[in-house]
Amino acid sequence: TESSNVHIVYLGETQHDNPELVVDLHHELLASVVGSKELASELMVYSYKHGFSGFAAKLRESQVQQLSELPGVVRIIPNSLHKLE
Amino acid sequence: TTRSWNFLGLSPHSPSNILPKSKMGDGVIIGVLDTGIWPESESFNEKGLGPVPFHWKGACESGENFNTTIHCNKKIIGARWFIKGLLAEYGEPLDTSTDFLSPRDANGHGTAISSIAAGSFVYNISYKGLGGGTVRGGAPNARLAMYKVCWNLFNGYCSSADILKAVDVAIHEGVHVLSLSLGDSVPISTIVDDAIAIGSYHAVTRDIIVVCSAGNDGPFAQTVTNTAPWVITVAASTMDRAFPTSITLGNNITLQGQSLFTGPHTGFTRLIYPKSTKIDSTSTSICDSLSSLNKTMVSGNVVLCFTSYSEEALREAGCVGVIIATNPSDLMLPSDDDFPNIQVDYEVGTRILSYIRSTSAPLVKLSRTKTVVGKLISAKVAAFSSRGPNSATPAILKPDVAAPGVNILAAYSPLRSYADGGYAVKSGTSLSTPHVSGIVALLKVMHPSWSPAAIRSALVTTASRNGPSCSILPIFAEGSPRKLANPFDYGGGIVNPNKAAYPGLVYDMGREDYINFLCAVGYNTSALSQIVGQVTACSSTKPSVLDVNLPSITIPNLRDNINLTRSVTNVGPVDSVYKVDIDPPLGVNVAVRPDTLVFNSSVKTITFTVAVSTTHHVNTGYYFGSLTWTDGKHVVTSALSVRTQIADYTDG
Repeated sequence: TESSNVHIVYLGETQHDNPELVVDLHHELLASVVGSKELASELMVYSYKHGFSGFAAKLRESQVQQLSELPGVVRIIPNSLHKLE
Repeated sequence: TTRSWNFLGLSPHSPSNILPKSKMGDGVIIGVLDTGIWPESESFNEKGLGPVPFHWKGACESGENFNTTIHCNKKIIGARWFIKGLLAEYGEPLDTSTDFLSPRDANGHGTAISSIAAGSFVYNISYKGLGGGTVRGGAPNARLAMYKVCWNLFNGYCSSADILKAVDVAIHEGVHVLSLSLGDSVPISTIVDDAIAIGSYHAVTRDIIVVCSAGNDGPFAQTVTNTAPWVITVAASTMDRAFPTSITLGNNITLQGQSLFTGPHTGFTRLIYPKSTKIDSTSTSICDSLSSLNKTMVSGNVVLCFTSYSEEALREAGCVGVIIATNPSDLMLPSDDDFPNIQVDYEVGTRILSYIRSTSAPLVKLSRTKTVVGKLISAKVAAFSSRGPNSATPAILKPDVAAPGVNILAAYSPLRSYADGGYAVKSGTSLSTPHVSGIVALLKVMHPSWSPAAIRSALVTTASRNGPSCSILPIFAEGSPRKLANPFDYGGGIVNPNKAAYPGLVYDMGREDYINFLCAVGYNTSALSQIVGQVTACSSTKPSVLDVNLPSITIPNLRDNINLTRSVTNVGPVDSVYKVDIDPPLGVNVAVRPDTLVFNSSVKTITFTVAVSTTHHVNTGYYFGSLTWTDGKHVVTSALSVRTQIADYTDG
């Protein structure tokens, strides 16, 4: 019954020069919390893999809590709306 | 932009400005995160542009009504769109009928921003005859990469997940400048929870300059957004142009309002100050709702309204025009040709009301708006421009600089009814931001090795705090009441590109300075190492935010004596001697050691100490001063903002 929202999981500087390895790392990290790579792929919105490392995914609060305790996770921030000025 | 670049000293007719030396931004790529782009606009023609910069890794993406081979050229060299974050959060199917699922801009905002930063020259453009001239960008030879992250859904919003993806891609593709005319709502996120701050940190550490809008929540204090110390935050000012509109009363007295009324004059028409037909405690003005208005009374007449009005209600009630007496807002909406809306201040409004009450048949004639430009009109900080102090990190002065952002004529989506031939007049810090982005592109050509912090320092320390050149009168900030502007209104002042190109000294910053800042705001060693990408520890003594090498000094809570440090790097003549000139804030002692800086071929950077103490015995508000280094030719000014806090409570 827990609703899920998009969250940005920020992992800091990229650890690999190969973006595909960075993406794999993101899926593995998310899978470790949601249970499977398939589900991780389903929940993944974006992988941030060039300028920095992180991903946006649809997460429940309990999953946010679990992820935030994993090593390498700098910060998890909820997706928010920005306005035109 | 038909006036703004002339106002900023970048007229193409003047050989002495930096346009020729900067090759008008040739070779620089400006990434714009916005609502997309209208590629057919003449502002994006590729006439005279050489090949796409060789290092560019970006591309255009086709989509709805956007064909890469047709719509991208040597001006628009990148165009992508990001909507997955918005869709994932707000569910599918989202009503996308109001926008194009492509880089094409239905809203118009992104087209305007792009044309202001890097639009090509387009001659003889006006808004229905107003503000006529040449529309162009600050860096007309720079290239544009549009990253569409804002959508014409909910009237123009952008999700942080999409923004962050665009920043990630833009870093990879090789932009030099990122321009974000987007903001947060107040209360703003702290830097650690701010997606724009996070993404821009990684951009800036790769020498990409990030320029952001300060926000439109002014004139109230503590409303400034995009407050990270590594971005350039831009406030909005007016320029030396006005749009006066004559209001001629039946007694032949003519008063002046402001409008964008382009229709023929109304002829003498009955003038009414409407009375409400019922008590409505939810309405701020009689003119707000149709139910408040006496249709019989107002139909066919011009009405005088105070505070606010609803054009829809007035039109439905049969009014033929409105004079709105209000606090200054600097926001003028274009009038339809058949429905003039003229803004006046309360003083003029009261005079008109007095006239109405003095005669049995008051009449008024509303004339077509005129365009007036020149030195008689002084620039001021716009009322809507968000103000400091910075509510997230008060010791970091924000905004950094101001630039024109009021009544800017720029390219727009022709889908908007108020666009005249694809050009419209708009106001906001959105419009001031790309002015700075364009200038940054020019500086990047002239000084390719300067860091983002050095470029920011050059802009801030050389900005104008006085009126037009030759004037020693300080700039005002619009608000209630209008007041002398201070650093919380405009940072260093109104940007001065010709001086910024030759600042003499710069307050430079690099990765180490940003690490010290992150330590100061509380990141621990583990998080810091992740952010930086290598094992990094904060020093045992926690760094002070006051020591961040900004081109300004802001002390939000001075009680005891404080010593802070700054370093300046000589970017002028190798052998230079600078002396300090201090204008201390009221009741604050400021001493600088050393007070003379001697640069030569082996001494390029010098650190100095600023000792600050207060003579106040009570909590005060902010007092302002300045610290200036000068070698007789260059004048390098930093704003000083100091608040004494003796008692341990905050009183705003």
